[in-house]
Parts: sequence; C-alpha cells; structure tokens
Amino acid sequence: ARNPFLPVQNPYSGKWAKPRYSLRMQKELVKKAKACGMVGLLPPGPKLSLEEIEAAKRSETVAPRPDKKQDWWLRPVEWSTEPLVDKAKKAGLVTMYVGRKRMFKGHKWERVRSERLRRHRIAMKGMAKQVKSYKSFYHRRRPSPLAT
Amino acid sequence: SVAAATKALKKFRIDNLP
Repeated sequence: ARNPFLPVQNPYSGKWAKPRYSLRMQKELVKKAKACGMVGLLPPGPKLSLEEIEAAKRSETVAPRPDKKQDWWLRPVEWSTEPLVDKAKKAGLVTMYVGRKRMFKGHKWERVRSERLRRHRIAMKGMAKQVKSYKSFYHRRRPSPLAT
Repeated sequence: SVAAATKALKKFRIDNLP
C-alpha cells in the first residue's frame, strides 16, 4: 500500500508531493498507537522507524481473528518503505545541502558573472578595430569630389 | 483515552488501506 507518511515523487514532472499526513499528525498518531498498543498497524515514517514497528509486532497481542468480520482493518498490510528522507542521513552528509547543485544560490549577478566577463573579454579583444570602424562610418560613405 | 486512540487508529487504517 502507498505509505501516507512519506512524500511521493511525480514520475512525469519530477516534483515532490507532501505526505498525506503532516509530521505533526504523524506524531499524534504514533502517540495514540503507543497508548493503545497498536504500533504495528502504522506504516514506517520519519516519526516511526522500521525497528520500532518490528519490535511492536513481536510483542503485540492484537491480531485479526479470522472469524470476526469487523476486524478487517487489523489485517496485515505491506506498506511501501522507500527511505526517501533517510538516504542522505545514511550517507553521513549534511542533510540541508543534499540534492542541491550548489550550496548557496547567490545573487543573479554573481551567477551570470563568469559568462559576462567572458563575453566582455571577447568584445574588448577587437574593440579598437570596432571603434575605428564606427568613427569612420560616414567618412567611408561621403562622396569624394575628386573621384572619377 | 485508549478507546479514543483505538478509534483514531481504526479511522487511519480505514482511510489508508488499499
């Protein structure tokens, strides 16, 4: 089953959708599950690790009885457990910067600076020639009275 | 209370089971 505690990535746009339950709601649910001893029924998420669920499943006594029809919501479910958020933490990286192209975005002028300098350098290479050509534009076109 | 907690858990399961 789709895990409502984890964010989902849209395969077409690549954008992330928030989990159906906010972290605050997840924490509330975990608290309630611990109060009534049903931690094994919740999917794993940032507020509830897989180990905790396994431990709870081993110790819990709540299980669906096949003869009781209204216990269908207690049946075991295989939740998707892709560790989307923990990937970076496991690699020992600083979570804030993982997946970013550069550490800080910077100002626009800082980001385009190198390209601007490159173009400037190219323009300055032939600048003397360009100025000379610009200034002599009408000289070249003025009809000479001495021309044959 | 435990009854309220169980009710909330049941609601969660019913809303999210396939």
